[in-house]
Amino acid sequence: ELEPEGHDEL
Amino acid sequence: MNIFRLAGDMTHLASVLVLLLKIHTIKSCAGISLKTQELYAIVFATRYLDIFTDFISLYNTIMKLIFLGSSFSIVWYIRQHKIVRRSYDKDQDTFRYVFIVLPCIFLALIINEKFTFKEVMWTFSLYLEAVAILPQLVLLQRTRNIDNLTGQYVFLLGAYRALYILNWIYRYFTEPHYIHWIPWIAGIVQTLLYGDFFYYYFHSWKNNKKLQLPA
Repeated sequence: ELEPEGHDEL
Repeated sequence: MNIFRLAGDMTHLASVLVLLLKIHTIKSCAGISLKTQELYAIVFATRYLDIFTDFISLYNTIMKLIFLGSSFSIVWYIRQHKIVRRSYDKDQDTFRYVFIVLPCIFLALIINEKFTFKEVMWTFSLYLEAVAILPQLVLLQRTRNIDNLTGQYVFLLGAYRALYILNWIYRYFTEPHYIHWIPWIAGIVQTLLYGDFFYYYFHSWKNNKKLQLPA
């Protein structure tokens, strides 16, 4: 499983 | 989303809103470093460049908008509000921006996950957030003024830091491929600096208490 693109944290 | 991350976001949000509300209510920003607040506004502006390009969730977008709005509102109050700006002590808030901003730009250009504009700006925002508290620390050491740096503000900011580190530990063990050295190291540095901030806060608070004792 690959990580989704972009940063999901604030 | 885990409980540490949600609680971390909420305490971070609360710290900014508490400060904004306090400035709005008492019409004073005495003891607050405009430079630190401006650096935080730059942190959010450079980190959230993806706000209109990468949709992550409604929660994510709304939180970004609130952080941007509230941090720029704080800066506006200190710089522009006709009553609040009078309480800002410019002569004491002397930390030079270049000493903070330039090393962060330099570091973001050489140490990043991907050399693209958005990615470098995102990395810059992480480095900048780590050290943005420094002007506030200097101001606090200089003036020993803790009137407006309430216990709530300090507590919430510290809780945000601690909860984000717990969130990273949790995600590391529960999500595959969750390794992000840059935000982790920047975050740990930020938390250590915060510890220093807390130390001075506690020290000033203790001294003020002593001064208030009846003779």
